Amino acid sequence: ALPKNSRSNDTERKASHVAAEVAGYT
Amino acid sequence: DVAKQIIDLAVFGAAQNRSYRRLADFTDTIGNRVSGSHNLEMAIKYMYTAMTQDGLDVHLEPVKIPHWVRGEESAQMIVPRAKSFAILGLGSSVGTPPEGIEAEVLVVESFLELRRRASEAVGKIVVFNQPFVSYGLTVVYRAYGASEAAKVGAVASLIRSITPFSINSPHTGWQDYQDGVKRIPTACITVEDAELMWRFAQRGQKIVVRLMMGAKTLPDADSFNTVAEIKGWQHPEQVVLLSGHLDSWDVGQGAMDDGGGAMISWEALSLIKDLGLRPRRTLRAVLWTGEEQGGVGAQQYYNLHKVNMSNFDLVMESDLGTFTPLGLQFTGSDAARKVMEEVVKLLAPINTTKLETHGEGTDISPWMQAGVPGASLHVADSRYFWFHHSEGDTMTVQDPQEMNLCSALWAVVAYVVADLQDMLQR
Repeated sequence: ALPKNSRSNDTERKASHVAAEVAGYT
Repeated sequence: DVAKQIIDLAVFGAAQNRSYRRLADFTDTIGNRVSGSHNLEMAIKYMYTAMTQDGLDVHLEPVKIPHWVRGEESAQMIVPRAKSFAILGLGSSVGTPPEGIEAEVLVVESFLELRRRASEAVGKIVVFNQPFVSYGLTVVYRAYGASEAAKVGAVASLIRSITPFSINSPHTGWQDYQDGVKRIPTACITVEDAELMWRFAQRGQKIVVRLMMGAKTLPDADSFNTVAEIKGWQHPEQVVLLSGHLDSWDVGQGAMDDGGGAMISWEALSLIKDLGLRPRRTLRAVLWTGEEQGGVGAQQYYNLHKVNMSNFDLVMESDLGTFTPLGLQFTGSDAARKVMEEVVKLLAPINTTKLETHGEGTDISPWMQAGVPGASLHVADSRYFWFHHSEGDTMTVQDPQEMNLCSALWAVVAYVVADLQDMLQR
């Protein structure tokens, strides 16, 4: 299991990746 | 620029007004489509053929649905003066004896008042003149009025129509008898007639009404959920489901409830197909049957497909009109909401970037309760219940440009979610 803060960083990274991905459909 | 392409095609391009035209062709040809009726069978065949001709991958999934028929019905006030009432029997109601029921009336404004005056209700027709607060709060009188009246010895119940506005229009709908309680005939009356009887009662005047209803319940009928798909290229087993219901009440044309929702779900697939797009996951439009009786077709669909629940990415339903869209209502995890907030930004060209809370819909609720993200269309619905379940639900309340906008929103959201690398997080 990842330490809590690593998971949080991972989630944030993923969220920003998805935002960039969705923006590709603009 | 996929989102822009979809919006341009739906709102300004060759597909503009197509969902409206399809809805007009459909409702003008078939008419209304109550559960168990021949019209509903015809409607399903019509849509199966039309969507197949449109180049979609279409199939039917059999289900059993209730078959209630209205029969002849009438109501007249005899005392204190003669007046005919416009009525609509409520779905699942029993009929009256052939000679009808003639009885004195007790008018109440709430269940509480009925319980307080229980001794006065014996042998009478109970009239509920409950004020309209909101659909959700007021509809309990339609749903349970008959059983509550029967518990205190009434012989029939007449329910003020569930609407904030009336031009002497009765509004029907489903009602539920409670187990172990005598089943008495029940119908809705107009706001005007409910208030008229209330005023007579306030003056202490005796009211007598004769009610005749030929309603009966037949054995459950065979029907189908109609399913059209664009198969996903990468994860065909994973699904974004978008939906509306094909059945309606047996009055009006069922154009608003829910012909519009069914048509924009079809239109979303047409737009994506016309642009030559194919998302990673399968886009599936499901046109439900038996919604008005409590999401009967949708419940059977859920029972059959819940084994694949982990493959359902997003379930979408439009059943509150296809007027000017205001935003998307969404229920899902915080992580999924973050993604959906990005998705609705793509709708800036049609000014519908608002992501609201509480996705809703009778037909998608089993999925949402099980944790699947759900979305519904929020439209400018202030007039929706004026027409709901009444003769007024016709093409005349629909607008082609408003339907273009709904179709664009529906198609962009469905396509983009179906094409993202990852499914929405539960």
